[in-house]
Amino acid sequence: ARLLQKRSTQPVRAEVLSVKVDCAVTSRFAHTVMTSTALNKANVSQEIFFEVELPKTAFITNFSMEIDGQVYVGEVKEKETAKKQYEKAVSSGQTAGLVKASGRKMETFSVSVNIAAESNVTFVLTHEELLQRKLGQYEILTRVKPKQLVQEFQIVANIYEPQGIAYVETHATFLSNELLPLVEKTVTEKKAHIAFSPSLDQQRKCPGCDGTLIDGDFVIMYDVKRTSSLGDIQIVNGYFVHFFAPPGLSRVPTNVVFVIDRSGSMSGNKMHQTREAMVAILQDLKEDDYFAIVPFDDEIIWWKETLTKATKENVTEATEYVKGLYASGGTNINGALLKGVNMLLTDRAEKRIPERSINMILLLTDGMPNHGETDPKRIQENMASANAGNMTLFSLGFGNDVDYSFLNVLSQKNKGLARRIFEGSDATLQLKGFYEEVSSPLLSEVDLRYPDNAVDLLTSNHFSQLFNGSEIVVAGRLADNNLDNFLVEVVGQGFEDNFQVQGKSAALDWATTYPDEKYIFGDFTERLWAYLTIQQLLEKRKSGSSDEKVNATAKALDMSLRYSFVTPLTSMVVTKPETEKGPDSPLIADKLTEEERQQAERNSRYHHRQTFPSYNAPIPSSNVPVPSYNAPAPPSYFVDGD
Amino acid sequence: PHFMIELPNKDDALCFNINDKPGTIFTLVKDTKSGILVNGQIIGDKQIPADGKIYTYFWRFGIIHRNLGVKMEVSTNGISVFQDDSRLKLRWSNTTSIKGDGMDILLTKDRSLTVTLKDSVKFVILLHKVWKKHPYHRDYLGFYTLDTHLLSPSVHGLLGQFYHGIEYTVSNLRPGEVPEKPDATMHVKGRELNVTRGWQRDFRSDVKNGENVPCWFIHRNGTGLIDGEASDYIVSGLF
Repeated sequence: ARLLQKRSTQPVRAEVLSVKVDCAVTSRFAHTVMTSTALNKANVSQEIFFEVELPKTAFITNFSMEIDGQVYVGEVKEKETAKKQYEKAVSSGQTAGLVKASGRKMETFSVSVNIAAESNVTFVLTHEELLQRKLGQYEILTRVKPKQLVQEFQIVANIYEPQGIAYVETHATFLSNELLPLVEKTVTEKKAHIAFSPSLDQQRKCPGCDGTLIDGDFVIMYDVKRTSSLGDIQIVNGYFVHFFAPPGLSRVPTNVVFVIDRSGSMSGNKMHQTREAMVAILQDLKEDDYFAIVPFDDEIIWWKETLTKATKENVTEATEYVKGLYASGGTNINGALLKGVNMLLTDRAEKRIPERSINMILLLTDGMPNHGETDPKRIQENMASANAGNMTLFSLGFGNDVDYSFLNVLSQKNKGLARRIFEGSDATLQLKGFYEEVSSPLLSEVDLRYPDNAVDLLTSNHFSQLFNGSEIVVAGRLADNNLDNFLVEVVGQGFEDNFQVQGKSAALDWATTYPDEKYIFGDFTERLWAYLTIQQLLEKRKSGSSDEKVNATAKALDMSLRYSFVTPLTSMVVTKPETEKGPDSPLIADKLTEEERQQAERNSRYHHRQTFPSYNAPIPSSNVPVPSYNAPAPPSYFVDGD
Repeated sequence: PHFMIELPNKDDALCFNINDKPGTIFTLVKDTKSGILVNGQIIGDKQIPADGKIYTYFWRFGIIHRNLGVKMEVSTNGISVFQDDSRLKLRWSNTTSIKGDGMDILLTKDRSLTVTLKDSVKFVILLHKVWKKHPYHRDYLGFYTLDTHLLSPSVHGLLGQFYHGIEYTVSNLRPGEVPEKPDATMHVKGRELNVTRGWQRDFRSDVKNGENVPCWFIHRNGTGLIDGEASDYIVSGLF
């Protein structure tokens, strides 16, 4: 969180009195409140900025400002309605708050408000998200950039996991040897408490100077204990949630076709990083896996005609092959994918690959098909039709200009998912990391079943795969609010046998589990269910049939409004107080879609600069805290007409 | 034309204008090590406007990448690309994407030409189309470098000399002629220059209206900021 004052020719600092980040995680559902109070020390009124970063997976649920005892509260409205207000405000020359993309994992929320001389303002932003388990752990990420010393600075996290906490780790990019002991961590069987609250002096970069050490990411990682093969089912207040990631399952061998774009646009760094990542990924193949390599530009070639067992010799040979890949020519994604599908289907039909194994295609491309079939919609249809549910397609979209929505829909129609690979020195690690996430399937075709008459409004309960280190989450509403147990069954296909477990779940008695705690936040299971439902409806909006898209949009909007979530369909509107400069004006907070984030990044690359609401030409000054970004944009140099 | 040096690390920008007689050719980028050369020719208005000021614009750029054997001429009339023995002509009225040997071209109809030259430079040329019957103005071009980090430290030219950064400080802020544009003293290259806070426009996101970029304006054709004088960058031919 950080507070900024407006740039002006005669800057007078606003003093940040306090910055508090309070995060409560209850059964993976994180509820974070960021509070900041500032004092306008100038003898005239001035604009005070509040800028915080929140994870892009989080939904803002509330925002308020308290000025002179008066509280201005945000209201979630349908995006179109809010936009009308916003447009009206802009056309009358007023300013509005916005959410902007910020790096790979975060987005920035910023607002400004005019504060009278010697007055205080308190900003409170709340957001919620369901933490996702990746590579065996959950991560709570807090980004703090107060930019100046803060009288009261505090990060507090309380984690409540009735399933039991396996471990908790913390680290921060700004933690020096002096600050490290200030992180308090108390872990009991089902609760963890983490606190970090450096004093003014402990925040200082050096004795007597004003610079602060607090600038960066504070990260908490943890996992829960897993003992039951049925998973963990929690029933609270008429809603249930089922977390499924059973221990002790063997990995199912995979048959993977690497479909690699080596067209001209991949030349340079992208191709270099692809070669490096492929070398690393090939070493990670297990001996019982089968693999194929299909590089393509406008021509489609292949390393070997059929899938090959991942023996040491074959991997060595393949490694040499990928080292020789170079970029040139056009991009025939359609033809390459169909070749991959054909190889898997043929090898399966001719029993060259094990019967109990999972088929997958890993497409690595920077997009822009320009050879063969070039219509993205037709490529999506062709792939889904050729695949016919026989394999999973994972797409890795390389670079900032990749058409992510094309790859996302393409993968979703084929039981998989897409991931953006950001251009940067760590692209090789990103590629390898994604492969690690999806290369260890434990179960396929997983169904989580609940009695029809006991539950309704279920979130998705069928999953193509369960990967090692991930977790399946299903939530729903109980038809009978008084029900406190019901029969649960999970079936799937494992390595050697079919997986099938049954059991009864019981309602959780929070008072017994956490006797010393007051009611944490009672409706969290319902909110978790709402969050998950909205996420899935938003996905359906992209890949479903046209009827499904309309229904999903209407339902997601209705739920976003009902539960006060700022999603891509809604906006939060806060009305700023009237000032001598003008009447009330609304502030608008939106949720960005991945496409909007990408667009914003492009704009940020091309137009990396601060916009200023004032009419004076803004002047940078070393006395004024200036915005900082994750990675500074490259300088730009140009010449143009006036 | 106005030159803009944006320095995101400083959250600041520098700008200056350079004008000369219509027809003059300036060297914008010259890197002998990587074999890159960008020259631009200016053009004037159709007639001298009522205020008597002669405005000039770039209307033609010559670009050479010696190591790739690429030569390009981009003008308001069209684009010619020569590589080794082949020649390609493109019209601004088409949208085209070409992935060549060491060179990618993306032409957006009547708007922009993005060129990526392998392992060296990426730039965008914007086309500003003016109403044909405009009494004074003509079509003109803007040249924006997007990625220059692979160029050698010896890169020079009116734009190129700034590719590896510039150190300066600004002090003594004082009221200027116009209230919104204060003056200040800039310390750069061992000199003290009188500069004025103002704006110049970046047209990449909105080719019609542009976007105002606040910058320190260096008077007298950038004298004191650029190495030597603007006239030192005049050359006789586009290539």
